[in-house]
Amino acid sequence: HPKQSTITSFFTKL
Amino acid sequence: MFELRLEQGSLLKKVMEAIKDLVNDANFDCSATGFSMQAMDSSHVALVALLLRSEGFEHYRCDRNISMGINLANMAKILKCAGNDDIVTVKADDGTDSVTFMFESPTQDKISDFELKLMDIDSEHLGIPEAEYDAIVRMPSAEFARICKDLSSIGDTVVISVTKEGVKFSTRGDIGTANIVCRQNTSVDKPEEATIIEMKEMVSLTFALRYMNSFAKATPLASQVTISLSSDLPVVVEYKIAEMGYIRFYLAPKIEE
Repeated sequence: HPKQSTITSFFTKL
Repeated sequence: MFELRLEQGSLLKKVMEAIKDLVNDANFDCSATGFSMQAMDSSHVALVALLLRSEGFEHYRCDRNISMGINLANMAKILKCAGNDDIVTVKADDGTDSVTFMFESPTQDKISDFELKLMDIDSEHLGIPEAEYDAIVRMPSAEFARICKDLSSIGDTVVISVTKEGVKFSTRGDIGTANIVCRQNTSVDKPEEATIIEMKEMVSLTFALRYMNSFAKATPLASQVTISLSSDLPVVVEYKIAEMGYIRFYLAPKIEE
């Protein structure tokens, strides 16, 4: 099963 | 102080209906540029970015940048009290811990005001990089909503694939599988009925349908939706808000381990 990634693994915190 | 006036108050109602189930609390940022908000859902899988440009309002005044922490369910409750044809004014004084919503009926015979308490919200602002997307699909928003709803009766995830043939939405579940292909179609009478596919690279990504169905609550805001896909990025599902700005939903893909 594919695993759900998160937004924070793509976009960095400012 | 901060004050905005929107004759088409129904627009704010629609915006709230589109995001209130996805995000609990958010900071609304008011600046000379406009009224904006960025927030993630509680599991950090989806992000919503809203912009309503100052030029789009009948009146917009922002003496200095302010950030208003708001519980979206409560703001939606208040906006539900506005009539669809009401003119909406949103007002906050510097240094106060509340924001006032005023609703005026078009004939000015009913004027209501609601004060909503602001809250301190620790929100992380994310930098969203400008990206070149592998494929961009523009299609009728109602069609996209229908596809997500139909597929979620079969499975939990959708594979969105863009090829030369078109855009394919696929799912599988206990009862079987489903595939819906939409081809480019520009030969329609009305531009809002067109499906336009710009593809640089073939792309195929897997997403949770639950979120797509949540995004589709923005359908009343725009007749078209834009879906931007790249193999190593969250998908962007964008609804333009007439002349004013946009609501963009970013959804992190499901990735094969």
